[in-house]
Amino acid sequence: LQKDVLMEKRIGDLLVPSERVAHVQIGNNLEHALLVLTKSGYTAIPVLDPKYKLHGLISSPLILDSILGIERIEFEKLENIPVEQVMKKDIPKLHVNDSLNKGLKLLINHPFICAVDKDGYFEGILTRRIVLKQLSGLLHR
Amino acid sequence: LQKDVLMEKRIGDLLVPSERVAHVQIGNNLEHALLVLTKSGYTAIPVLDPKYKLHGLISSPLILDSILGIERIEFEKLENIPVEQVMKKDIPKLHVNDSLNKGLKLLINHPFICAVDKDGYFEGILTRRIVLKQLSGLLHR
Ligand SMILES: Nc1ncnc2c1ncn2[C@@H]1O[C@@H]2COP(=O)(O)O[C@H]3[C@@H](O)[C@H](n4cnc5c(N)ncnc54)O[C@@H]3COP(=O)(O)O[C@H]2[C@H]1O
Ligand SMILES: Nc1ncnc2c1ncn2[C@@H]1O[C@@H]2COP(=O)(O)O[C@H]3[C@@H](O)[C@H](n4cnc5c(N)ncnc54)O[C@@H]3COP(=O)(O)O[C@H]2[C@H]1O
Repeated sequence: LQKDVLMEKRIGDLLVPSERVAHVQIGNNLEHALLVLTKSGYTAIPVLDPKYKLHGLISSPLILDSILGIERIEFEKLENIPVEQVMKKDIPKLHVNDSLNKGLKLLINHPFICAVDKDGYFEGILTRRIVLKQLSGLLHR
Repeated sequence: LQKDVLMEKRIGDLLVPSERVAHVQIGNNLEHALLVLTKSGYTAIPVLDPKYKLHGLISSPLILDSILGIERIEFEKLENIPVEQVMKKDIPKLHVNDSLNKGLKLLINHPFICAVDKDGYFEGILTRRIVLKQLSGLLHR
């Protein structure tokens, strides 16, 4: 019974809200994106436009891989590559009224999932940490 | 009942085995470590010595933060800094006979946990992905 209550919880109640999520603007270059990732300490963050629409994700592996040369990492290329060219566009999304059940399935292969409203505006992220904490609480009772 | 069977499973049965885990040697420099991270696609990997003893973890946020200057990321410093100086030494560890119950609690705050034998030799890693997959299977039955 407790299991069913948890699995039907709305993900909207478990999100890291958009104002607390580090992100980059779609118009930025990779040098700026790597600085934001480094300063925030996160390995992947959302890419938004000025109206807060979600366009994709950018991560340190994606950035570093895009400047990997034959012998060395070509850091000088960073300022000339736009985030839009390297970001991952094909990403799973959730709606705030989706169930935890649906979120859990997506988190198996993704460290976090972005939540959007019906017009595609960014609402926050559901993370593996939050869901593992909920599940651990359920299983240890 | 099914819950109890799963939670008492030995983590040894769920590990990514050591031979399939990307790692760096403790004697390497940060430039080499960043190349291994970039080529493997992972954001954090174990640091081992030639005898396969575990010494810590190295990650792209730790490397980038260590060369973050006032105005830019000082990439030229990478080849002169040893991994040992920047790696995270204080990390949780599991024994192969520990239960999934114990592993789940540690995975709340860590994307993966290293497993070692009684002498500290590296056996593999327990990842959030593997545990989320097990839990999802349990909860969807
Ligand atoms: N400043 C911090 N304080 C405490 N713990 C920290 C932390 N930074 C990282 N961690 C821990 O490390 C995990 C992996 O972080 P990572 O940056 O690779 O991967 C993160 C990051 O890519 C993204 N993320 C989480 N919170 C974020 C935020 N506020 N803004 C932007 N992205 C975020 O979601 C992924 C999964 O997050 P999750 O919390 O499940 O898992 C986090 C969390 O358990
Ligand atoms: N080549 C690939 N193929 C398929 N999926 C991939 C992948 N690379 C990354 N992922 C997905 O992204 C998640 C986060 O990867 P990350 O490298 O930040 O964080 C990883 C990485 O730091 C480490 N890790 C996992 N497998 C590893 C391996 N074979 N060698 C070294 N480190 C590994 O454990 C963390 C958590 O791994 P987890 O599997 O739970 O979660 C992985 C997995 O769901």
